[in-house]
Parts: sequence; structure tokens; C-alpha cells
Amino acid sequence: IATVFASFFEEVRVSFREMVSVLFPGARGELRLEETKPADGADAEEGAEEDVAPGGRCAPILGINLQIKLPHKAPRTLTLLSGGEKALTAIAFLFALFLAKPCPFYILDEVEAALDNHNIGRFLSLLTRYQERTQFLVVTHQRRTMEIADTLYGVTMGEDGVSRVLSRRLRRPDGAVRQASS
Amino acid sequence: IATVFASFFEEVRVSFREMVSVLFPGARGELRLEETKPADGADAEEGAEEDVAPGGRCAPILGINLQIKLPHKAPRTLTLLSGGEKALTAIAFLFALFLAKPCPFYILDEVEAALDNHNIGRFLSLLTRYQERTQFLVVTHQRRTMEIADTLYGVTMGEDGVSRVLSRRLRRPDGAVRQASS
Amino acid sequence: AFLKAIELRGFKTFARPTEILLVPGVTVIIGPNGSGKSNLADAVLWALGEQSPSALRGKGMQDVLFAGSKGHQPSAAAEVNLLFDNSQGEFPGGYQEVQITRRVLREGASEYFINGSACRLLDLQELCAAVGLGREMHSVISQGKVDELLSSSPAARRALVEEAA
Amino acid sequence: AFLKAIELRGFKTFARPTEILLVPGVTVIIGPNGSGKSNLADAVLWALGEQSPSALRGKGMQDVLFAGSKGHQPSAAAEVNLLFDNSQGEFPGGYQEVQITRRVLREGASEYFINGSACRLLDLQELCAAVGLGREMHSVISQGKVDELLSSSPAARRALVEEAA
Ligand SMILES: Nc1ncnc2c1ncn2[C@@H]1O[C@H](COP(=O)(O)OP(=O)(O)OP(=O)(O)O)[C@@H](O)[C@H]1O
Ligand SMILES: Nc1ncnc2c1ncn2[C@@H]1O[C@H](COP(=O)(O)OP(=O)(O)OP(=O)(O)O)[C@@H](O)[C@H]1O
Ligand SMILES: [Mg+2]
Ligand SMILES: [Mg+2]
Repeated sequence: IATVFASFFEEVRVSFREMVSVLFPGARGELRLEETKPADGADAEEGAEEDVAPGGRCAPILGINLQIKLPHKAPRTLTLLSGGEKALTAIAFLFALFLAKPCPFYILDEVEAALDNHNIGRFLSLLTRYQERTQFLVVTHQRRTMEIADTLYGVTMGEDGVSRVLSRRLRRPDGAVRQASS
Repeated sequence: IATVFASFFEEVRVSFREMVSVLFPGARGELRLEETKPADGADAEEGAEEDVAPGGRCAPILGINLQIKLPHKAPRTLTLLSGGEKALTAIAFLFALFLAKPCPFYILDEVEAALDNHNIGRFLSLLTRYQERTQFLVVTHQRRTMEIADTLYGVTMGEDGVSRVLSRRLRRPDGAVRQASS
Repeated sequence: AFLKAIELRGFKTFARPTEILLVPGVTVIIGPNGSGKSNLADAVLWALGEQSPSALRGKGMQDVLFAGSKGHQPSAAAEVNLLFDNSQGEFPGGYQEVQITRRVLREGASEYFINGSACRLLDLQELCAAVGLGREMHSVISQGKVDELLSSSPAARRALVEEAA
Repeated sequence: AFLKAIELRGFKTFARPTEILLVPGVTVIIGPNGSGKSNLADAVLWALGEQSPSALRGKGMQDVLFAGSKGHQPSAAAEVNLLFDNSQGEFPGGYQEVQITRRVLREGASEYFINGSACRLLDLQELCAAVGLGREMHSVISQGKVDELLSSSPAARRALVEEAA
């Protein structure tokens, strides 16, 4: 078990570095396996809730320390990152897990709400780059995200308080859009 | 003290009703002073963390119960509301407090991020309706919010890791926009 | 393996039987505030075995049952089916398709099914773990929770990676 | 009373002295992710006397001091001034303008000033309470915290209203 985990962790670590450099050009993302002693308040991370190892206060547990160094800025704890920087770093971590072992689908519910226009573009480029390898279901209010959809579903709430799912638009291989009833 | 609070609460209650009907046409918002006994798990609200009165488990404390009844839907606990519905209900509560006693300024940091286009419009109509009575500082990535600005500030991050505040645009009484150095 | 379809009825605002067909690629879901988009995401989490009411934004597990509205009686039962394509054989068992079902009656306990035959929650979780859909459900990022991938503790992050392995 | 200006230096990413002039109405602040917009909101919260590091997204109160970057030394001190118009006399004391200042040296304690003369935190809080800027600071809604107005407990909500009264 330990070797399966170690080799998987190594893949996630390498992918995380790559995803960070795609989403934050010039930045460096690091994942490190470290012993975090529960009593050790000086954990370089932000105030992550300290885990008390089942064996009592002192048994060190192996945790994954995540750090990001942004261009031109001193390395900071994760809590000082901005709303958009946090969301983008989390997206980089998610895609690192995906690259190490894809799931059959991903549901992303307004994950790009805090991103500025520039970073929405970077996020969307990741979706389109890997769309052949899984199913991405993306809930959004952002127009740019709607524009990259292969299939677009509309959900509405009727006068009767019940949700309805409306027409699908299917992008045919030639890129044309046709209305399908649903 | 008690009478000042009671009459202020009454003003907030009436304003909250009004703000809810402006932001959610057809809905009804209610604020009620109720004794919430800390031990009473059946509080109609969502799992609000129970307050333990300083006097011990049983002393009932007076709390404000907030409920909203949306059109066509059964009244639900606040936690089941959608992301946009929650944000809009919170904005209604904030404006109710404002109407009862305005503060010299309000800072709203991306409060409309979860709102759809329709509800952004309703939020903006409240801002413009009350802009004579206080100072609203609104941080946003939404284009429509930028369009209603009297003054627009741009913040950028330089290559040196230091924030700069850029030019102001002032809307003159005749509506024309002129560049001011800052 | 790909998710091919989501079918639901009686689940939150989906009082009527609803079917969503999916093709690989990017499927975007839009709609006004409160229309039911996040309820769909909750339906998938629930079908995969989610046990915590607060992860489904409710106070109790009964909150997943359609509570009624103007003109509609509350639903007596809720059911969600997830249909996966298994032509590459990632799910064990040799089926071309794998269907996961969760059903609950008001005041009753949840029932779980794999390809129509009743099973335990544990069986369903083991089947899903084979394709990386572990108990952490990292493949469903609920609204407002994208930062949680970062703010969990180092040990919790390790558990997440361990499970995905 | 209106907020007329925010002046800051050495506070988070505002290493250099920065001034923002305000007129009544709607002032909109835009900029790329990470440029410093929410740091401005934190500066106002801090100047009004905020004592909790986590409300300012830091681990300790030293995190408000500019930590240095490529080409800039870390700041030795941080200072934020809020200038209010008081022509209507809402702030007690008969001044035409009221200036609130907070300053901190690295490893030092915070100092507070009203119109240039040193005062205690309590004096500053009492002055602000006169115009509805109580300790709950409900007039500053930090990023991602708009729902907190709703999710606090009934008793906490009552405390909020009591203070605004
Ligand atoms: N069991 C239930 N029965 C009936 N209605 C329910 C139930 N659970 C939740 N709801 C309703 O569902 C609505 C929320 O839906 P949902 O969160 O899916 O909206 P959304 O489309 O994601 O909106 P947003 O864009 O604001 O995030 C609420 O109005 C709530 O009252
Ligand atoms: N004391 C400090 N010294 C230097 N930099 C700091 C300090 N505190 C925070 N920062 C930096 O400030 C940045 C965050 O700024 P802020 O939260 O204001 O961004 P923002 O403009 O609100 O962005 P967004 O649109 O993503 O919300 C982070 O990159 C962080 O590293
Ligand atoms: Mg939603
Ligand atoms: Mg911000």
C-alpha cells in the first residue's frame, strides 16, 4: 500500500507543479509529504485545523503540505491569498489529481465565480484541453464558460415550484449547433 | 435601552419586509424576536450554532429569527436556499439595517458574485436608489456593476509586488466621464 | 468509464421524473438563481452514497425529498439513477453499462442498487472506489466549496490523495 | 458623515503611500485577481479597530505589515488613516472633519489616533459607535462573507441589530 501511495503522490506532485505553471505563469506550486505534529502550531501552512493523531497528542502523522510561490511576491501562507488566487490554486490541485487518476466525471459548481476575465480564460483552456478524457459538468453564470460547451442544458423553476430541464444544444463534429428536444 | 432596541428592531423588521419584496417580487421576509432556548434543537432556523446563555443551559435568550417565503415554494430553512437566494436575502437584511440607521459608508466586496443577471440588476437598483444617503464602495468583476459607478478606481499589482491605485473616472452631473489623475 | 445519464425523481425540486443525457466533453448547466442547478449536483453526491445532511445543505436526510409546493404534493419517495458507460471495463464485473441507484421513502432508510439489484452501501462504495469515486467525492465540487480543497489540513489532504490512488 | 478619503502605507500590498479620495455615491473598485482590492477592505476594518487576525485573513496581526517582495524591503510600520466629513455633526466633538488613524510597528503594539492625538482603542470604538460603526462592523462585507449575515445564530443577529441601534 505504501508504495502505491508514494508513486501516486509523486505523480500528483509533478502534475500540481505543471498545473500551477499553466494557471499562474511564473509561479511555482509545491506539494510535500511532511510530518505534521499535531502540537506543532508553527506549521508553515495557514491555521489548518490541527489533526490529533488517534494515538494521542504526539504521534506525528504524515500530511501533505501545499505551498504556492507567486511571481514577484514573497511566499505567503494560503490564507493571505486573494479569493481568485485561492480558487485557481484549488483548481490546479484538482487537475493534478485528475491527471494522476481521472474520475469518470467531474461536477464543478460555479468554481470560476471569483476569477477575473484573464483567469477564467486559463481555467477554460484546461477544460477544453482535457475534455476528451472525462466528462465535465460545469454549472455557471459566466457567459464565456457557456461558449465552450459541447452540450448546454438550461434549468428553470416553474410557477409550480418544480425544476424543469430544457433543450440541449449539441455541438456536432463540424461545430454547427442543433436544437435537441429533451 | 430596551425601548430603543424595540423601536429600532421594529424599523428593521418593516424595512426587511420591504427589501425582500423589492429583491424577490412575490416573496415575504419576516424577522421575529423569539426566545431561542439553547437546548431547543427544533429551532425553525437552519442549524444555527446554538448559543449557550451565560446563565447556563436553560436561560432563554432573545434572538432574531429570520425567515423567507419564496413565491411558489414551501417555506424552507435558510440552508436549503440556493447560493444566489442566500446572497440576495443577506443583501435585503443589510439594506434593512441601513434604512433603519445608515452608516457613513458600506464596503461590499464581490457580494453579487453568486447572482444571475436578473438579480444583479435588482441589487444595482438598490445601490442607485440609496446612493445619495451614504458612500458605497463596491469591489467587483461584474461589468454591469462597473457601469453604474460614479467613481471608478482600478487597482493593479506591479512587477514589484506592490499594489497601485490607478486613475479615477468622475461622472460629472451632466453624465460625461472625464479622466482624473490619481 | 463515462457518466452517460442522470435520472431523478422526487429529489429536492425535481418532483417530476427528469433525465439528463450526457456525452463526453464539456456539459454546461445554466439557469436563474434557485432554479435547481446545485440540487442536481446534490443528487449525484447523494446517489454516490453521501451520508451527511449538511453536505446536501439540509438539516436532516429527509430534506432531500421534494417538500411540496403550490399545486404539488410532497413526494413520498426520492430516487436517483446514475448510468455509466463501462465499455472499457474500469468498473469490475464485466458489464457494458453500470447503473447505480439510491432510493428513499419518507421516514424510511435509504436503499441502494447496482444494475437493479439491491446491495449495501458498502458494496456501492467499493464499486465506485474502483474508478476513483471514493468517499471524499473530490470529483464533485459543490457551490462555494472550491477553496475547501485547499483549506483542509495536511492530513486530510493526504487522505484525499490516498483515496484517489 | 461621509468617508472622504482612505490613506494607507505599509499595509499588506500597499507598501507605498496610497490615497483614495471618495465622493458620496457609488465608488466601484476593479482589478485583476490578487491586485489588492480586498486588502483595501481589510485596511478599513483594521483602522476601525479589528482585533482578530483571521478577520484580516492572516495568522497573526503581524501579517498586516507589507512582507517585502522583489525589489522592496519589508515595511517597518503600517499605517491607515480614514478621513470622514463631519459637517452634519454626527460624530461628537464639533469637528468639521474627523480623522481616525491606526499605526503599528513590526513586533510592536497598535497605536490609535483621533484627529492626530493618541487615544485608546476604546475611545476610537466609542467614537465610531456614534455613527453606527460598532464592533460588529456590519458595514464592511468581506469577500465571500455575504452569507454570514444570514448564517449567524438568532442571538448573534440580535447583537448585531442591538449595536446598530
Ligand atoms: N426538498 C426540497 N423540496 C423542495 N424544494 C427544495 C428542497 N430542497 C431545496 N429546495 C429548494 O431548491 C432551491 C435551491 O435550488 P438550487 O440550490 O439548486 O439553486 P441553483 O440553481 O443552484 O441557484 P443559484 O444559481 O442561486 O446557485 C431553493 O429555493 C430551495 O427552497
Ligand atoms: N502582508 C502582506 N505583504 C505582502 N503581500 C501580502 C500581504 N498580505 C497579503 N498579501 C498578498 O496580497 C494578495 C491578495 O490581495 P487581495 O486579496 O487584496 O486581492 P484581490 O484584489 O482582492 O483579488 P481577487 O479579485 O482575487 O479577490 C495575495 O497575493 C497576498 O500574497
Ligand atoms: Mg447553485
Ligand atoms: Mg478579493
